[in-house]
Amino acid sequence: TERSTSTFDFASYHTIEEIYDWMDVLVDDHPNLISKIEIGRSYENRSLYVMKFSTGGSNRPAIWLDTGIHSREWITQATGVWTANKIAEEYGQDPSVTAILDSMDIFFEIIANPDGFVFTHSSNRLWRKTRSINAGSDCIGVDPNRNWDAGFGGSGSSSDPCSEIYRGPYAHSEREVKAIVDFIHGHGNVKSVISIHSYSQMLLFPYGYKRGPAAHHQELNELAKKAVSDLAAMYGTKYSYGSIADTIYLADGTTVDWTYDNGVKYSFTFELRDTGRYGFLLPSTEIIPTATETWPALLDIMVHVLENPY
Amino acid sequence: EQLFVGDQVLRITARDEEQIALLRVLGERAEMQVDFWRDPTRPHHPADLRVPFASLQAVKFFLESHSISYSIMIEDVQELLDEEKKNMTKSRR
Repeated sequence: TERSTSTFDFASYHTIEEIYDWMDVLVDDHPNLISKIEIGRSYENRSLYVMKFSTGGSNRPAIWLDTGIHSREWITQATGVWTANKIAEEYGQDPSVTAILDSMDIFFEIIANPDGFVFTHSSNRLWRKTRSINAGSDCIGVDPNRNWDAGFGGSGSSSDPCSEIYRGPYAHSEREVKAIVDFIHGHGNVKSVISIHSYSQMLLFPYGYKRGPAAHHQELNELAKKAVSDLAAMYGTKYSYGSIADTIYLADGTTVDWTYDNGVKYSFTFELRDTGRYGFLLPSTEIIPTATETWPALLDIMVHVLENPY
Repeated sequence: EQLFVGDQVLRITARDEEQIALLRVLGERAEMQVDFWRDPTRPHHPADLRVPFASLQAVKFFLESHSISYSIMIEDVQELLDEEKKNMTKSRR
């Protein structure tokens, strides 16, 4: 039967093969808007695919989105699939999405940690890290959200390869991280990075590796406040917001601290819902409500980026 | 495939910094094999801890002996995983 995005079940969790197949169908369905690029290979040599949404131009200002960098956070990859489809559907329909894509590109890495994601399906559903081998240790993997060269090696990460927040042998040691680093450096015009995690219902921005406010703290805080308010308006899901260090704890080597320190002003991390009962094992019945409520918050950030060029 | 039969996730609420420190110590005891799904960050904020079935008694004793309040968020992790897998199969069909 002809594959089509209309037969894809967004209200269910999927394997990497199903998601990668769906990506190809989405590209086929929107050949003038979406292309699939490979930004590198994972430790186990899987492709790191990024969906590029572009209506033309050359090296336009861009927004980067990623989900699934912590592989067990399945609600994020599922939300990523729904959101990518939403962007495709709304271009030409929704004035904000149309305005954004008429001036900017969007790059969306839905499975940022493919090795870990495959491992959660095959061997350990609660696997979080990459699957790289650590010399001198029986323990596998590095926390890809502690491996970035931003405050790398501080107290907000661990030097123990068996720890869930093991920082890795050196900054950007993980191919999954280095691929994004190289992409953002190579592109040179990324204006916003939104890294989507779960869970605990928070919208966070730099810094995590230090307590002092970021240079743009006021603006990021105001934007986060608006975004979480519009998110809550959907189903009443309450988010807290603020800098990582103030809202949760000191965390070193995180994605958004590195992107912010490398000139990406609008750097945010989402911690999606948990409803207080399921943690990482959010039932698939909550995929669409979660993605639906997150959409207005994402749109707030992307519109703000469009309207505040720098 | 790793199974989590009988594992529970406890939602723990520390009342002060001392209890936060105790929870961190608990998290670092390798023999317990516990996994903080949500880290202990500050008093009166929930921390979620997955506890393997084999460590349940010891962990609950530790919490109760330090008067650290907790509730059971997930009674049996494997049951939820089985449900999740069943739903994926159903959807695929």
